[in-house]
Amino acid sequence: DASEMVKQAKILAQATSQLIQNIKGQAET
Amino acid sequence: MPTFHTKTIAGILEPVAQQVSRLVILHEEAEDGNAMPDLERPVQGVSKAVANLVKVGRDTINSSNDQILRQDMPASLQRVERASHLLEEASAMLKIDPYSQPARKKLIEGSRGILQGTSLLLTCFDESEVRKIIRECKKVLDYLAVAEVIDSMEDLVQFVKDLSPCLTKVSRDVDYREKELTHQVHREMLSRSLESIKTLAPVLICAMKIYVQLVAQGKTEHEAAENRNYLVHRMTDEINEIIRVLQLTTYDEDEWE
Repeated sequence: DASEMVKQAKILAQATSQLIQNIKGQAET
Repeated sequence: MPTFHTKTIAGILEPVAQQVSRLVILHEEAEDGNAMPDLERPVQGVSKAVANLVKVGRDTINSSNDQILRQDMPASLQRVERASHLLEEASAMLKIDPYSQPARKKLIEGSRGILQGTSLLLTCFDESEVRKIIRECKKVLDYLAVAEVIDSMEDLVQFVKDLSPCLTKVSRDVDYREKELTHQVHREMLSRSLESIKTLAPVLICAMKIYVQLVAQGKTEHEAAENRNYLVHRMTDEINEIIRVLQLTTYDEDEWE
């Protein structure tokens, strides 16, 4: 249903942000 | 950065879109790069989230009777799955060589793929929700189409009983949709048409009642019929306008420009 889809998409977006922060953290040093 | 059509989609994807853009810039600026850290854990986090999203997506496809959704949604799921595999491959490659350039490219491609795939998935789902509202709008159009043949009080009472819940649902759904859109012009168009319908509906019922009463009294009803038909056409036009605006996307606007 809609709320579950939105919830899972949000979790994925956060996980992706987390990953990019890890990558960027390294790239920016 | 892409423009997202609804506030829900924008709220989820805009922060990631900004980060992906920044990542691409960093990659271009520092092509030689430093050694990458171990990305196994964050990549696993993404893979797990992708698996959960894909499961919800597949359940949605299987339980939906919307043929367009059933046709379009699998491609978006495949897109996020492919992206997730790219990230896993990159993580494995970086474990062996933390300076690997192909791995960095896969990281960027994978991050972009997650963003694009999730955007496609949410848009696909959103369009299906819009089609549901349009179906309700078409029910109202069907009821309006019979307004001109109603000539007894009994039929009028039934007409109001049928039309009212449908109109209430359209009104509620369109009102919610209007608040969800990021595009100000589309919001105003929906709001304007919705207000017109709310004003016209009771006036139409009143006009139909006058017509029915004149018929019952055997009096000339020509003007009453014209007034009723005018209101039916006004309402039909407004519902058709709502259907048109609901289907507009920001791409349509760009094309106009």
